[in-house]
Amino acid sequence: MNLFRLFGDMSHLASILILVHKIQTTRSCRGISFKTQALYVTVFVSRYLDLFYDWVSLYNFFMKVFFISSSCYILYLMKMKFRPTNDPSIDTFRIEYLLGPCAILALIFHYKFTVTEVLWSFSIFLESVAILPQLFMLQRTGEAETITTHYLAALGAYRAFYIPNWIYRYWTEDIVDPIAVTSGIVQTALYLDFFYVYFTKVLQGQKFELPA
Amino acid sequence: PETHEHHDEL
Repeated sequence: MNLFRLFGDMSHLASILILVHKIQTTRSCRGISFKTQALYVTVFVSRYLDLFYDWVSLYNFFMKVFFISSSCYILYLMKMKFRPTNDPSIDTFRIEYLLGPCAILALIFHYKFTVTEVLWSFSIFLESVAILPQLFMLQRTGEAETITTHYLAALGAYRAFYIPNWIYRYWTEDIVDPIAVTSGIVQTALYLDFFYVYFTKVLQGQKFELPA
Repeated sequence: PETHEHHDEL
């Protein structure tokens, strides 16, 4: 564990807490893509199967349990508790275009050809693009509540922190994880547009609005 | 460098 990774994980944790807080306080999941949230559940469940057979650390264990349970809880909030506030008609990204290619990539690129390792690769590839339905929805509506943008910024920061973590681990431990690194760079790049608007508008006190 | 098969990252 190094500071970059710790900051990354804490941003990830914060992003989820911000999202739950937004839904609870506004009593609405307006502006949140259900598809993206469902993809995150898929990501966590397919990646953290090692909870059952591999022990890393207490920290690792609790974080995994938290990510699986909180992402399922968010789906519950969106589909049950605040269902009327969820508008599927603007959440139109075709996720089969993400799931299919990620499955194929996982079959080609993995560290071992076992069910859990292929699922691990699949989860890494899927995570890198899971935010697309959300960004697509943002693009379509052209605006977002400020709290939603904080959620996205924390999620993007999590990915950004992992990059210096990998550089650090390369120098200090002489290990590199090519699958995680390449998809991590792709994932971070997807946030660049969003970050530009976030820094130039939201952090200056303006509303998040995309130029028409 | 070595690639790690042991997934210790989240």
